[in-house]
Amino acid sequence: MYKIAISNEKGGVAKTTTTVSLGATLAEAGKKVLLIDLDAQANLSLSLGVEVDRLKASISKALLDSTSLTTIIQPTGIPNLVLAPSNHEMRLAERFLPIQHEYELALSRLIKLADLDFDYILMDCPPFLGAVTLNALVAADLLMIPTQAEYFSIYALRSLMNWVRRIRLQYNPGLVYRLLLTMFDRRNRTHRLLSEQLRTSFAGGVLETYIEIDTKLRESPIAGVPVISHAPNTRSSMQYRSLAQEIIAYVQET
Amino acid sequence: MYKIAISNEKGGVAKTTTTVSLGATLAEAGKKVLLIDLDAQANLSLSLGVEVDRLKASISKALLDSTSLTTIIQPTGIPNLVLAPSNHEMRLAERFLPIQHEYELALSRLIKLADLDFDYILMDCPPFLGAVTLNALVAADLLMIPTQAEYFSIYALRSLMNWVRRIRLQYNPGLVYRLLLTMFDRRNRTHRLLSEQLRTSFAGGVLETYIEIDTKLRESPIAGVPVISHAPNTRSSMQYRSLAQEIIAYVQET
Ligand SMILES: Nc1ncnc2c1ncn2[C@@H]1O[C@H](COP(=O)(O)OP(=O)(O)OP(=O)(O)O)[C@@H](O)[C@H]1O
Ligand SMILES: Nc1ncnc2c1ncn2[C@@H]1O[C@H](COP(=O)(O)OP(=O)(O)OP(=O)(O)O)[C@@H](O)[C@H]1O
Ligand SMILES: [Mg+2]
Ligand SMILES: [Mg+2]
Repeated sequence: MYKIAISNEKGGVAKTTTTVSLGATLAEAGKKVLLIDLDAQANLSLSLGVEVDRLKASISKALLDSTSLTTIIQPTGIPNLVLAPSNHEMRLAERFLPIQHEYELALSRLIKLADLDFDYILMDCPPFLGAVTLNALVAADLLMIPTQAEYFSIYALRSLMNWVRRIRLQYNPGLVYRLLLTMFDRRNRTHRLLSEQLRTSFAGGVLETYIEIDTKLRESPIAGVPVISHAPNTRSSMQYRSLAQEIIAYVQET
Repeated sequence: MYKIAISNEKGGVAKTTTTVSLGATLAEAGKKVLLIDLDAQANLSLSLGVEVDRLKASISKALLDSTSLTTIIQPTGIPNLVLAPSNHEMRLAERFLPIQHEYELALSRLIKLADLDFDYILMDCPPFLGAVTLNALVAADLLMIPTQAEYFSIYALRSLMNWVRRIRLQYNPGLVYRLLLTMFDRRNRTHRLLSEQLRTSFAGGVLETYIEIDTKLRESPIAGVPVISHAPNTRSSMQYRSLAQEIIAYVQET
């Protein structure tokens, strides 16, 4: 069971879009996938058509009251793909998790206790380096960092790298990270320039696959389905499929 | 002294870009402007070329230790425009502010005690509805909500509207809000459709001025200057100038 946290403090870099799209393409490739929505915005849950206001139990209940993960996991209508949804109560988790003993391990404990049988678990994080994101990075095998080739997004990597160093020392020595270039516009000079700089300074730390601007990714959340269901042959569907293949190959090697 | 909080829980909708651009265009129009960076990412401070790691004191010190705002305000090199910068210590504010008595009033008290003499104060908020954003909304006369014409950004308005109602009841009955359409691409069908829907459902709550996609806005933070200094005649410079005029006219009427 390989656990991927999808995180970047910078807002709007396609964390949620990557979680739902990669989840769907891994499922299409026959892998059993659990998506965990850790953001109070609940955008991942919305992307899959979940009526967030009607949820009886969400991930925040599991984290704060230690109810089993299995009681909140629900189907998505897509074969091999299930979801642990979020709602506004996740705002409470940011404030009340730190009161618990060893709060950093809450999510890891939840996953272990549930004795789950998935090939992949993907965790969508909020745009904030707090208690919730800490839990995801402590639980993860891989930190995937969606990054736009723009100044603020690249600057955000500094604090995230400091966090990775600290988490490796204190909780999760095996944590690996990989950057994913998202919302890339090949006609834009700044994008081309900064993405070259990223590949040079991070060497093997940047995934081969990159995701270009594709308006079908803006449309699919409105339809409540992943982009490969909404527009199976659009460019971003192909790119997220090759991302899934790159991840599957990476996991098999390690 | 008119105080504007620029906030939206949704990440990447141009909160920071709007704060620095509107601040600069108000200053260009002869108004004395203070910008307050309330985000641990410190993107507003970066946009003005501040070396964030070398700061002796930032806004978090003022909020947590009640040191005077005047000791942290610094020049920006642009006439009529000064800044209260942020740094990574703002992550602590999210966790430790709620311990203080009446923590929601920390920023309002800071502004009152400093006995400042500005025409406008603009506050750039993090993409998270927590203690820091609460402080900004309690202190503000106007909440400006940068909004992309995209599904998640529009969905985020629901929780922000709930917050506005609660804040009006408990702390700040005069709080008014206005949506600002940002990163608008007139060639994109989803953008055109959703922006029409926004204008209909929010009636007078949407500012006339809207900001279109303009790559000069991605370049100016790299140069450490506002877009009107980097590219004075580009489309977004004109649009942010007309936003400044719209705000000045609104403030004079009220
Ligand atoms: N490759 C792409 N092409 C076009 N639009 C995209 C692409 N990827 C994401 N988007 C759109 O950009 C916006 C931001 O993406 P998304 O919400 O997934 O980012 P996020 O990092 O999860 O944001 P937050 O920080 O708020 O959690 C969304 O409206 C999404 O539909
Ligand atoms: N009108 C525009 N045209 C093109 N790019 C833009 C425009 N407005 C903002 N941007 C770019 O989009 C990205 C997001 O903008 P910005 O960082 O200001 O959003 P934000 O809401 O402050 O994000 P966060 O939620 O992380 O604080 C930045 O890289 C910025 O340069
Ligand atoms: Mg998201
Ligand atoms: Mg910002």
